[in-house]
Amino acid sequence: IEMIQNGKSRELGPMVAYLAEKESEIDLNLGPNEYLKVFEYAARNQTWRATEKFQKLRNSGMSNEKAWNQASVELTRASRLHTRLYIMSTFINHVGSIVDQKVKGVLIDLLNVHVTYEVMDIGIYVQGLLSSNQMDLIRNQLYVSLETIRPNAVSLVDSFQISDMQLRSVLGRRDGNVYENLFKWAKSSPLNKTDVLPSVTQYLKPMMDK
Amino acid sequence: NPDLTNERASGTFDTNAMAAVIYGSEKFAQRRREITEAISKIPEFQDSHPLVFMSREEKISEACRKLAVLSNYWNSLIDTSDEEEALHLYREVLGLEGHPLALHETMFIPSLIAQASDEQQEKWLGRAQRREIIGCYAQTEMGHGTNLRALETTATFDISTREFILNSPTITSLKWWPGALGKSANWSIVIANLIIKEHNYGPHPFMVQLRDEKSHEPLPGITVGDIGPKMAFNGADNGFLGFKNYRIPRENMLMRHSKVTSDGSYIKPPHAKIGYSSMVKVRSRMAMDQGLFLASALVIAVRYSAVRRQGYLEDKSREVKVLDYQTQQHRLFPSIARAYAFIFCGFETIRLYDQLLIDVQNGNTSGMADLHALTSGLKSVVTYQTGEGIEQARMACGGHGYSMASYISEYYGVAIAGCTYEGENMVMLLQLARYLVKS
Repeated sequence: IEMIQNGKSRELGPMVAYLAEKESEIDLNLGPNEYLKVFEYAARNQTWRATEKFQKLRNSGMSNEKAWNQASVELTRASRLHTRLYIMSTFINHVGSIVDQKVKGVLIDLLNVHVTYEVMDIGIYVQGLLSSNQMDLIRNQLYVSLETIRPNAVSLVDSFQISDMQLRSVLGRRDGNVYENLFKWAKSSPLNKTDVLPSVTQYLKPMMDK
Repeated sequence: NPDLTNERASGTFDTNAMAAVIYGSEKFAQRRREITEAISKIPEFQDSHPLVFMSREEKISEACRKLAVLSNYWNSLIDTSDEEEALHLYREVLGLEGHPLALHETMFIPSLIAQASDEQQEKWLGRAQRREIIGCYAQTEMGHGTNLRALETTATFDISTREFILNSPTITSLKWWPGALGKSANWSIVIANLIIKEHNYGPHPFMVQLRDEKSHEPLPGITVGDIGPKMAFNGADNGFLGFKNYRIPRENMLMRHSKVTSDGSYIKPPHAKIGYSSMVKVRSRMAMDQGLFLASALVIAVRYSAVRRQGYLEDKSREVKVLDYQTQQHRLFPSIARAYAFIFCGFETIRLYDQLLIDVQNGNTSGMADLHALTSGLKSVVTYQTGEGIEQARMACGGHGYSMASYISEYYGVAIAGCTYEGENMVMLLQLARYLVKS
């Protein structure tokens, strides 16, 4: 922000260049890149807000360290939004580069879940940019995306190809035979080596016999 | 289970093709499957008993047993020069609760690659890669965590003997937390303040032998041990380490970037943050690893949600799969999306890191600030959201999610450790904020 304020926007690193950009119209019907613009708006506004708070405190005579501490919650919010913007941006770019059309199709569905959920999640930061109608549209789009993903849910997690050996989970077994194995697992508990624990004989039994 | 079979039949894509996207190439996805298949045929690699029923000592012993077996098969199972194949092998055989070589592979060797000079790599890297020595990376101190500027451990250069003298002047200066430091490692990269002629040049990395290579006994001047049980990762012997006038040769300071000559002259690195490159590397990897922790919890929760039936929707003849409830989908699907996003983002960030290494070697450090700042934020956001996602996965499994049979709590414990290691999240966010403000 300080570079922008000093007229050095052209020297910004590529990951922070959006901080100097102007707001543009959002048309959510145009796809994930429009959601990215919403995130850019949120990250940019929050970064400016946090910086201005810090600068105002400093200009009021507060020390640099104290002003930084007083603005730190706002500053960490800016950092989170900047990072989430990067994650969303790489997700969109990666999906765009996939060749296999069936895989790409389901990842676009998943991307739609992501962008709608993420924008809903930062609703407070986009007040002023999006109308309540647009927020409703996003909310409804999220529910539609959940339904679209549903038939592929198991295949999407199977695709991680994490073996049963690695997963070490009775509940997550690939064959789905959960209940019989849950019982088998419980029986292998060291507590089940004997029917009567020494602690019962040593402490509980004498207590009960009193 | 017929429910899971039906779910698989309803999928619209080939999971092998998707695995190729997730793991970056068809070749590596295929190699993963081959390695998994080969491992499944070696009975000694199976857990001798479910890990969750074992004590810490039993877990460490079990990991050592498997590492010994692994050394017999290492060359036949994987391409040993391929880091990803090695990590997959470790994950399969040793799991995620930690083991004596955990930091050796993820911190020690990468740091030697990034920070040791060519001569130093000649001396130590091959030995490390052949596992003739076990190393770790000791930076964090008991009273200072990851606050590099507050580290107290000193490495004072003695011009007369051309040695560094290592000291831990206080209890708070004890190295504290590094995995495998307590009982397993016999060498470590140690971060200490470099002092020459009473001038403090700040933290620098040193290659330090901790234990005798034959007896494994700690060397004189070294205090080392295990820090005790943790929320998870209890198969690892996280350790403490202190020094009392412990001398190492001048050549044991890692000198790819900064240097100390035999007459005690200090040569600065080309970029102030060059020493952070191993941190950038680890944090880049973290996004992908955390994505896989989240993915693992989701594999459990989604499969179980397709098996578990409870309550009725329209059809009253049979209970409904809990995965058909919108609330369950809302709980799990955005996290699936995040797991994919984290993995893709991890790939991109590792690519940027690899590019950065090439640039730095050519004297161009311009990308360092952008990436260093970003990876600070990335590890914070990803570890936090992974923790959130795993907790949702646990609750999506109802009461059984709370049982160690689900193993979700182990994934949770291991994943959220990332909120504090490699930089506590709030500190990392403020580090990124400083960069944003300056921009």
